[in-house]
This record gives sequence, C-alpha cells and structure tokens, in this order.
Amino acid sequence: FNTFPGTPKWGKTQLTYRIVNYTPDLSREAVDAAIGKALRVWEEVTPLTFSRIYDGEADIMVSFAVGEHGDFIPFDGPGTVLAHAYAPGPGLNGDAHFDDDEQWTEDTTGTNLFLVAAHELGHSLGLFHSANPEALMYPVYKFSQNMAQFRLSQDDVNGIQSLYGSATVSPDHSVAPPESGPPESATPTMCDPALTFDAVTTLRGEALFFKDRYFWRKSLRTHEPGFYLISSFWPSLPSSIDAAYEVAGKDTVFIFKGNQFWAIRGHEEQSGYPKSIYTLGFPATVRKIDAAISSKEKKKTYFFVGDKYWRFDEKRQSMEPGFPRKVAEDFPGVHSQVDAVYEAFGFFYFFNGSLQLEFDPNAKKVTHFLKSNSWFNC
Amino acid sequence: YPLHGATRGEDTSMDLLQQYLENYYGLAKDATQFVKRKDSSPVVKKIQEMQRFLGLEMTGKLDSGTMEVMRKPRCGVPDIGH
Repeated sequence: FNTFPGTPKWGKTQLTYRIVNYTPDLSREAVDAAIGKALRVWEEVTPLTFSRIYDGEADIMVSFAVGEHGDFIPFDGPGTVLAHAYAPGPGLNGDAHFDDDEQWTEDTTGTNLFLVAAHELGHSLGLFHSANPEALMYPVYKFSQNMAQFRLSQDDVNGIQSLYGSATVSPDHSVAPPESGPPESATPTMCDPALTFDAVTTLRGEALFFKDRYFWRKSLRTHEPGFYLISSFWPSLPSSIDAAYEVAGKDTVFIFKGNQFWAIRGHEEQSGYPKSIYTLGFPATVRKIDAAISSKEKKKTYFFVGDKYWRFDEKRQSMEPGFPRKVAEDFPGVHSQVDAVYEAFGFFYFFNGSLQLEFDPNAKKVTHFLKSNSWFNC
Repeated sequence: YPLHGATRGEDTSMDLLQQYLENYYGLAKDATQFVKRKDSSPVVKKIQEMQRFLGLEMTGKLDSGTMEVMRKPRCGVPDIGH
C-alpha cells in the first residue's frame, strides 16, 4: 500500500459525507446504498464513523460530473478514467468525483458504483494507489463476481490501519495511534462459551443475533440457526451494530449504530435512512444506544443507554416524559450495562457479556441466569 | 494518404502511452519527442516504472500485456505523487 506524499489523514474519527448530486443511471436509493456500503468497507476495519449530512460542507463531498467540472482535472468521456478523489483536508480535499459519462450500475453489467466508490473513498481517507493487484486501491478497475461478500485485501487493511489504527477510539474521538499489527477478524462461533452479542431482535417470528459483520437467524421451528453475513441480506447496513428491535405492527426492524439508525422490512432496506437518533428525541449527550426492545402489547419501545433507559411511545411517535430512568430501579437485578435485549414468552432477556438474564416484567425480578448462546442449543 | 494498419495502430498506441505516462507517471508534457522515439532512455525508464507499479514484467517496451492494462478503465488519480 501507499499513502499520499506527506501522509495526510483526518485528525478526527467522526467524519461527515454529503451526496451532492445523483447520476441518472441509478435510482437515488441505489446511489445512497452504494456510497453507504463503500464507506462501511473502511468503517469496519478502523475507528472511523461516517455521518451523512444533506446541506453545507461535509468532509467528503460526493458528486457526479462530466468533462471539466471545476477542479481543473476534467473527465474524459466514456471509459478510461472512471473517477478521482482527493486526499484528506479542507475544501476540495477529501472529495470524490465520479465521471457521469460512465454507465454506473449496481451489478457488473456497467461500471459498478460501489466498487469504484470504495476505491475513491480510500483516497478520501488518505490511501494512495497500491501496487498490489489484489488490493482495492490498485488503480485499474477490476470487478469482482462476488460483490455481496466483498472484503478488503490485507494490503488495504494494513494501509488504512497504518493511518487510523484498527478499533480504538479515545473519549474525545481523536485518532488513536495505530496498533502495531492489524488483527485478523475471526469468525464468531455460536457455541463459544465466551460469545457476546452486539444486538438481538425478532424479525417476522424469527430471532436474529448480531455479532460483528455476521448474524445468526433462529426460527423456533429449526434446531440449528443459520449463519449469514449482514451485507449479504442488507448491503447498506453497518457491521458491529449497537442495537436492533422490531416494531411488529409496522413490519419493520430498526438497526442502530452510533448516532444513526436504519430501517429494514424483510430483505428490503427502507429509503430515507440512515436517520439521526436525535430525531427520536434523544438529547445530544447520547452518542449511541446499547440495546433496544419494542413491546408489541404495550406499543412502547425501550432504549437502554448505560445505566439508564428511555421509553418511546410508538402510537404517539414521541419519547415519553419522565425519562430517562435508572435501569436498576425498574428492572431490579439488571445492574450493569446491557449489550442486547430480546423479548420472548412474556420475558425480557438481557444480554450482558456471555451472560443472559431472564426478567419477568410482571413479577419485576430476574427469574433465570443463562449463557448468552442458550438459544442455540449448544 | 491512408496509413498502413500496423503503422496506424502503433501511432495510436504511442499516443496512449504518451497520455498515460503524462497523466499517471509525471512524464513532462514537453517530452513528446522522447515518446515518439520510444527507445529513448527517459521513456524506457518511465515505461519500466509504470510496469513495476502495475505489477507487470519490466520490459521497458510497449508490449501487448502493458497495452492491455493501459486500456482498462481506471482511477484518475496519478500513480505517482506530485
């Protein structure tokens, strides 16, 4: 891998991006999804997070243009040059431009937007061209047949982690020093006694257990859960999510990561997302949601953040007054921060590390302690 | 006077080479005369630099493998730093 001369990089981990305009070749949703998925390629292996803004100057401005387009480096019509992007910095720096004389596609029949965007955004983050033909940052376009399971090469991972490190974020969100060596992310195993979950939710009668870039899908009718890549079902969703819950009445599952949330309905990713969690009524002090559950009967959604929780009225679509409240006061026995929460058979199941607490909301007490992976019949 | 096919093809390749080296490998814009004489040392060195960067055999010649890679769509960011 290579970095730009002088090794420019962002001095913060929370970056903004804005999609300035759209190509007529694709729907807006398809462009949004391709750019979102391309950003997540880098987000998954670094402490970087990306928030979309719709007005003003973002760190990364994404645009489509033909010929001369204001930066004195004109595009060349169909073929050859597909796009270009600028190294991190203010103004034009960090921006990614796509030649709209190309035929942009979601698949490989034309020029795949996701693949080119992932490469250009690598430049936006500080990576220069790699001489490794297997790398995403190799300058020549090469489509992959297996787009749904796209993964960065180790060369790309080494490159971006040499700039930003692998995962550590300091409390003030400044960039932590890179770690000495990038760890290979291991595939989680369902019967690992130390298994923890990022989030758990129901989806149309099944249970989904999220972990890193994967999820297990468990139906009450089947003994063995299925194991899948999140991106193979929902390409725009991030990995390592924070929380998820289903509003059964809307046939929608909401997925949370950082200060954003997405909506999915079955296989479909809903347009207009991600949205900011602050649109739900959270104060600015809330940076992420640890766990969430929506009660079908009460039509209330509980959001757990640290040792407090908020309650959202699904009928009124507003946060209830009087919250946040202490988790330990209303859920006696649930003392520590929760990773995930799941509702089944009238009980709440709180996941904390490799432990699971079965809580009876009527008796208001913990009724069982279980291993986190008890649902997998290990 | 219509050009012979092979000659025309060679000219097209030389134009592509010149543009490619100028755009992505920092060949000076006024080095046209060197490109037209592709056996000249600065151009051979630039071709070798390009071949090394693109993971090709460093022949220093405009062979078919090098031409094939040069004709592929690519990112517009130069392969060498300004």
